[in-house]
Amino acid sequence: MAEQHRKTVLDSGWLAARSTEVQFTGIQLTTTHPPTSPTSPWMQALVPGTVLGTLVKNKVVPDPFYGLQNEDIVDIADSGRDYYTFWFFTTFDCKLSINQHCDLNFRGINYYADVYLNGHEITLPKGMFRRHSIDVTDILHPDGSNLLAVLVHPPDHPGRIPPEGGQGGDHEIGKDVATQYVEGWDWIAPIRDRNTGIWDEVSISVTGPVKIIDPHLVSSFFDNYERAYLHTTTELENKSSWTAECSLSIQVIMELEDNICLV
Amino acid sequence: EHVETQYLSVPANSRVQYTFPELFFYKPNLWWPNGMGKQSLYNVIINIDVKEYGESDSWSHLFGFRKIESHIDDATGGRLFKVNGEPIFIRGGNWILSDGLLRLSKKRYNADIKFHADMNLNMIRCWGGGLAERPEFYHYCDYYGLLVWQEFWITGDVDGRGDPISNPNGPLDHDLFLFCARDTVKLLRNHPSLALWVGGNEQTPPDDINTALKNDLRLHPWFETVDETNKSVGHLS
Repeated sequence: MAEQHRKTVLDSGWLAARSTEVQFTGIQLTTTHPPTSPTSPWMQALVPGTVLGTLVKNKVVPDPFYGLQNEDIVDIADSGRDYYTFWFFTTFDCKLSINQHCDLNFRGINYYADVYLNGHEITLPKGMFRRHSIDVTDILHPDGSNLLAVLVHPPDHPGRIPPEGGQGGDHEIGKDVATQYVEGWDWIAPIRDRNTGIWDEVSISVTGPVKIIDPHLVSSFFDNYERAYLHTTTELENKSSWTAECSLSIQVIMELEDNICLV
Repeated sequence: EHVETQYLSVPANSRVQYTFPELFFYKPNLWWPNGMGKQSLYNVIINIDVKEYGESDSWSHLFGFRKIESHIDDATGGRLFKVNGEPIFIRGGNWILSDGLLRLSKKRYNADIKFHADMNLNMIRCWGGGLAERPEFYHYCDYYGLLVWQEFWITGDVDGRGDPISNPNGPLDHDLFLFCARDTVKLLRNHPSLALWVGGNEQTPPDDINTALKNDLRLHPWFETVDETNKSVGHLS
């Protein structure tokens, strides 16, 4: 995989709670009233994962993949959206030195979210298959300890499963840019929360003033593959307020076997 | 010999695009699909140093030298594939996703994809009603040599077919669909196993989306070059 060498994945120590059972705002959760342990209404959360994944992990609902247990889990069409609109909360340490910048990255949110970090609110736009990267440099705590709360909302059109079921249920989910099997298909029963959640990796990345973004590697061939070229294009972002004089280098190492490289 | 350093200035508070001069390789070890040869991978590392600061960022990706071509065969109407100029008989498997509740893990991807390679398959088709698969999925497809046919999020049942006909014009927000498609392409485009982007399952996306996708994903004219010896036409792999 592409590796950002300054990336810290946030995949442990998360808590979750149903939005209707938490009486604090995101600003309060990330300043004066952070949850401190998995005590009701908070529970240990699966991140990356979905709301239903977290509920199954905590045995709040039966595992939908056994027998007819899926029938015992209320469908979002009957419960309403708020029932599967969940808070996810965690803390992380990040202490920056001068001229360093920090991004908070979400590789996949279904379907959109309100992010609160140390009392600051950021809205993540809709769409299951898009990454989000937020420059949080100016809102990190100087002492390095940070409070993060994410309120995740389900897809706009979760639909209703007709009594006869069918491929894609009533097809309402197709109005959103999200995975379509979640209303049920010939190979799977409906997913009750429509896979709402922080379904892919969350990370923080710390860089200097200039950041490398989405390099594109392309190879071209000539003379029956004897002659090849590697074409590399990348975006660079200078977040500082002065012109950055840079040296940009690329190195290609033959990967022999697992982690043995020929340089 | 495969190290290149360039010096440039990046203006304050700005975002620029930079292209290195191409790196030359003589007889590179090529990446081949399962059953056709080795899946040779190179580790490409990009670093950026800033004067009076030091190393500012670095990035790396495993990369495979390969050229994948495919076209619809007039005689059969089927899609024929070539890898590095060699025709390949596609033995493919359907893939929906690892887990219905999206409990995705590298360990599971490794096991599932190695299983496909052990079954002597050489392609996995990611169904449009599932996910744009994740970098961890593609990493193991790179490693075990499974070509990937990746569909975007359109299916016949939900978008314009079925009875009654549903969502004939696809999702409500076409700009959002295209934004997600472009961001997904940027996330996955460097994986050698990625063989084909497909508009949807059993259904063509709405015209505006389909046209935009075809335009965004066409071969960049810059790579349609003729070699100075006019012996061959270089192709974007």
